[in-house]
Amino acid sequence: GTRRTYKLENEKLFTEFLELCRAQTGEHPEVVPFLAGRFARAGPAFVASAEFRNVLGRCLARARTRHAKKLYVYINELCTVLKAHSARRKLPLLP
Amino acid sequence: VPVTMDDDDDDDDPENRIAKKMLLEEIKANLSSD
Repeated sequence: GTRRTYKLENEKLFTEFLELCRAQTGEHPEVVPFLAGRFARAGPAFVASAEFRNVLGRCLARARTRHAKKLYVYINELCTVLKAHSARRKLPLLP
Repeated sequence: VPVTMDDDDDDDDPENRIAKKMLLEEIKANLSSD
C-alpha cells in the first residue's frame, strides 16, 4: 500500500541524509547517532507518512544543493519534527 | 577603506551556527539525563 511505500522510501531517504551528515559532521561524531536515535523513537505512523516524506525530501535536497552551509539547520529541523512525533508518550497519572 | 574580516570561518552561516549550537546543547542535555 501507499503507507508501506512511504515507509520504505522514507527509510531510504533518511539513510541518505545520515550518510551526508556522517560525511560532513566529522568534528561532532555524536550528531549522527543522536539523529538516528530520534528516528528510531519516532512513531511508526509518522515514519510512514507523506508529511515526513516532504520534510525529509526538502532537507535532503537543500543539504545537497547548498552543501554544508546550512546542514545543521536541516539536522535541527529533522530532530525537532521527529521529537514532536516521538512514539514515547508519558504515562497517564493514576487516579 | 580596507575591509577587515573576523578570524572565524567566513563561510560559516549565522543561521547554521545557531542551529549547530542548539543541537549540540540538546545532545549534551540528553546525554546527561540518561
